[in-house]
Amino acid sequence: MFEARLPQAAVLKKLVEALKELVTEGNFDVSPSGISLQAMDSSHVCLVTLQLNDDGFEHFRCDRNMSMGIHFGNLSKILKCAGNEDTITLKAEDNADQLTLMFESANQDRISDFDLKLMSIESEHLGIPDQDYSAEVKMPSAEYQRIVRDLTSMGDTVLVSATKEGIKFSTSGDIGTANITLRHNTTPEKEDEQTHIDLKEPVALTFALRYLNNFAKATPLTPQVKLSLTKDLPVVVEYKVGELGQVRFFLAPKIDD
Amino acid sequence: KANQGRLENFFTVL
Repeated sequence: MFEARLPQAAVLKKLVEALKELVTEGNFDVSPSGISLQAMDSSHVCLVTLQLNDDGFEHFRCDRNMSMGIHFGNLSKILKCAGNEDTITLKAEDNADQLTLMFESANQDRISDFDLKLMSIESEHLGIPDQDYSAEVKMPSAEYQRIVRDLTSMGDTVLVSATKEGIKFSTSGDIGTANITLRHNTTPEKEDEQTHIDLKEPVALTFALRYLNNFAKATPLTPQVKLSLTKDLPVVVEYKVGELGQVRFFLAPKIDD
Repeated sequence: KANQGRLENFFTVL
């Protein structure tokens, strides 16, 4: 059987909210080392990967590997019935066709359980090589959210260029052009408010803003986001989920004809 | 004008 217990439902609620519009369904692959997911959007332009490590759970048991096909919109409906502070337990028998979600309030005076019907989902897996990136930028996730939102009011695509001057986001559209540059900045006392630019070589890539905006739905998960860029490769936008693991969004760049 | 790349252009399908 599979059983996983998290002390705060809020984490799972935020995770599902972050990915449900991008990927409508996907397989939760459970194994003794945790829960993972790899799902592409319908146009195969972006990919979401999720890794939740067994030791990040309050309790984790998985007797045999299972692939649980989940409709994220439906999972989201169920998770809306959980309080943020509820303890949440996920349970499934081996080869089950449903996933049980149990919510317990902090003082244990309210216990509810919901069964989610599982789906059979055929999904292609992509091999993502371990990569040394030309530029890795850590910045406040709220800053990332603001930049991609602001630029969306001007254009459809963004040129992201990392140089020793900083990371620059540029767009243009019918009403004009916009450039936003963030510099390496370790001045703020709080590490969460700092911007770290680790540059091996300058790199510039063009992306669709619509997807970068969608990734920002993960902002409530964590105060920092990491962007990894290499020429001719998808950008990786990574949000850490405390000690539990991380969610990564990969977006294919625009390519010249 | 640049075209939107698909993930299969960059990663191997397993």
